[in-house]
Amino acid sequence: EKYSNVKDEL
Amino acid sequence: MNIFRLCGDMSHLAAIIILLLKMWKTRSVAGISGKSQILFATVFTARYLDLFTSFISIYNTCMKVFFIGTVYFTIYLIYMKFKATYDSNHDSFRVEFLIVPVGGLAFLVNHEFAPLEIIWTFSIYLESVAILPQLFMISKTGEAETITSHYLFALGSYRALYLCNWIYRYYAEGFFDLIAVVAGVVQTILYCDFFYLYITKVMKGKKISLPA
Repeated sequence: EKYSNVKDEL
Repeated sequence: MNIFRLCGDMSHLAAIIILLLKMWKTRSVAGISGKSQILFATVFTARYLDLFTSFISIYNTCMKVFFIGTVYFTIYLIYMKFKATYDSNHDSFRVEFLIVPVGGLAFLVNHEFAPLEIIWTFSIYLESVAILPQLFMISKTGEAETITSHYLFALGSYRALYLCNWIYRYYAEGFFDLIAVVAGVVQTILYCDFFYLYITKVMKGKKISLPA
């Protein structure tokens, strides 16, 4: 599944 | 954003506010581990390096600024303003036993061998064990103030809610981050025996007192 390296979580 | 993550962030926010209220109202940091707060400050500093470079949302930026600001203010209260009430004898966990292995693991197990990614991974691994000095201190003193128990319950719930958030995101968005999930599971497991004590004691109005 997609690991997104955009850190949109705190 | 989903309800689990929002509840998790609110729980995290509540934990920090409860801690600050405890310190400010009682003008004492008794029973609070300064070492855990230093580890949390390291976690937030390492994780929010992109605070000024990447903009996600107003909410994201405000929460990051609030978390970083309050954790350093907490450290100021513990080591300066209310230093006289800081119980350094019981806050004796060797944090180097956490930082070194976590630092090494971040180099070995990460999504991409790039500086920002390794620092982010370090912050994720460190957060999962950052509460250990606090739990260790409670086991040494054998008890925890009720307000401190509420702080720990809120703090433990935040990452448990994040686990729900990751389950939701996996099925709703196909998002999956193994490193964050595994560290989150470890972090939540560390709170389990505390959760048990909290639910069986604090919820019934008793104080938490461990068999010292």
